[in-house]
Amino acid sequence: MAKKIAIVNQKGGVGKSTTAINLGAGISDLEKKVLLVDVDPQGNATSGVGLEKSELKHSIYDALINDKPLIDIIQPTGHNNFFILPANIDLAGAEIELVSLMSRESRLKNRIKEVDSDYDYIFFDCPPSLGLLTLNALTAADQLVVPIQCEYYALEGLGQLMQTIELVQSNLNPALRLLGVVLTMNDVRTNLSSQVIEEVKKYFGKDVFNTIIPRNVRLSEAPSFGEPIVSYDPKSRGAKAYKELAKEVIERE
Amino acid sequence: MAKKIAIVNQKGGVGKSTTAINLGAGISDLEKKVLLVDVDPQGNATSGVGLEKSELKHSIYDALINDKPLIDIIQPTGHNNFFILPANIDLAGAEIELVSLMSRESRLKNRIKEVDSDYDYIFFDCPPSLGLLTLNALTAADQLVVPIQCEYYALEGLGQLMQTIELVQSNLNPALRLLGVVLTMNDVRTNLSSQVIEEVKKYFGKDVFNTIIPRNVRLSEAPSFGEPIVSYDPKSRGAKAYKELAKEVIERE
Ligand SMILES: Nc1ncnc2c1ncn2[C@@H]1O[C@H](COP(=O)(O)OP(=O)(O)OP(=O)(O)O)[C@@H](O)[C@H]1O
Ligand SMILES: Nc1ncnc2c1ncn2[C@@H]1O[C@H](COP(=O)(O)OP(=O)(O)OP(=O)(O)O)[C@@H](O)[C@H]1O
Ligand SMILES: [Mg+2]
Ligand SMILES: [Mg+2]
Repeated sequence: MAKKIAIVNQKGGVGKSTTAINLGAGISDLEKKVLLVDVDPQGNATSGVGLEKSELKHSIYDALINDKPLIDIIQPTGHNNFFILPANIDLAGAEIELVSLMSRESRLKNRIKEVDSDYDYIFFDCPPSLGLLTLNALTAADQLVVPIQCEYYALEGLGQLMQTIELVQSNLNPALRLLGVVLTMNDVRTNLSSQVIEEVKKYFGKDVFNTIIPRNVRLSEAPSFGEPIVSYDPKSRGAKAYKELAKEVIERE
Repeated sequence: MAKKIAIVNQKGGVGKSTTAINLGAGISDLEKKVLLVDVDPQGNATSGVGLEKSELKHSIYDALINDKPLIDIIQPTGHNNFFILPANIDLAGAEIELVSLMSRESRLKNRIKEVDSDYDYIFFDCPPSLGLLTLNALTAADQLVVPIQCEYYALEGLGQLMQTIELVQSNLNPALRLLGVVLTMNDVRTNLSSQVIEEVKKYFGKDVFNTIIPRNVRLSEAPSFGEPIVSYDPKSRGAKAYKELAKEVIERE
């Protein structure tokens, strides 16, 4: 049975896709078989691991709406032990089509069962909203990781996120629990970053991962080569941080 | 009749709220009366101009769902000539409640008519999605400004955004036109930024504003003081860039 982890925060641009790809690849380097599920119509996780979205024959849309078997959609990434259930723009239509379907929040959960025993870890990269796609990921997952940018606005949406998680726990998925909060894009040169870090640690206490991801341009270059940071630039500060985070996630299990 | 400009991009964290606040304040400094409409349930524009969201008696939710007069909701910001129609978490409910209402995409457009003649410019800060709230802003506006971050993923969603704009133009708002694309968070030290700028100029040609907003930590500090950059740190590179952009927007009219 795979450990299923949703990467979620409705605030935009906080490092969800970057964390899903690089934490996923970091864990696959520790002899674990990992599936990355792209639940965002933007498909950044899909292109970030090197797939060409316009050439996809099938995508997660076909799993959610057309009942296509997952094994016909899942593809290998270029990284060992690391696979992806890709997304493209079709998924934007699914959010509307799901509204009228039976058990609309549980469609992803029911489909993931087909491959649950094939993987050690399954990660879900969520879009920047708390709509039906994110709810599907929160229902399919048993744990969640929340990336929080070291920026002032990052603190604003946390209450809303926690409220939504509690609603999911009481209505859709009682087993869901917070695995941890990861601070991202830390710029050690600014006071703002250290102030935000202090606030987040006050709010979340021991739920904050010890590993803090630094702002590192190599992390934003890697997706243009379609590679996780651990293969694009293994000696970079970004790669070291995500390797540390991968170890910490496995230890927290 | 006010010029109505939506700030839109479904990619998260690209600088929509930062542009809405600082372009708005920059234009209000040029003897124009400006209203900022916060259409994002996260309410970053609302807190970014210094309002306390938990203390709001009324918000844009009451205008969209409860037909409350706008003049009872709009508040002054601390900045001269600059007003806000604030948002709070209630707005997250509106996205669901709007689905079943008559002319659900035009509710904001119909309400804005009440104050159209009171302002020279009305800006709409959109959430990072292309759902009903963003559609309301695109239907109420007559022009749009698209912030694009100087990052690889920034190029990915542009096709989807242009597709949505065309759908809005043919079904909801034929007058809607692109005022311009503004490049944000430009880090002059990295090759990545200059590559993205080159790509965006190739794709959008003369629709790209000459003013490029640099990455500047003062811009991310300003919201924690509830002030636009032009009053928080008028000599900063961020303030100079948004003053330039304000002049360019007025000239392009
Ligand atoms: N630690 C980092 N250092 C530098 N750049 C980063 C870092 N993490 C992410 N980025 C860059 O910042 C941008 C936002 O990150 P990313 O796209 O992963 O966020 P997201 O939360 O998935 O965004 P969205 O809300 O649109 O899904 C991207 O261009 C990414 O390459
Ligand atoms: N030019 C800049 N330089 C440095 N930081 C910036 C700049 N522009 C915006 N920021 C910061 O980057 C983060 C993202 O910007 P902002 O919140 O304005 O983006 P957004 O597109 O409105 O995000 P969302 O998609 O969540 O609505 C914020 O913390 C903001 O303070
Ligand atoms: Mg993402
Ligand atoms: Mg915003």
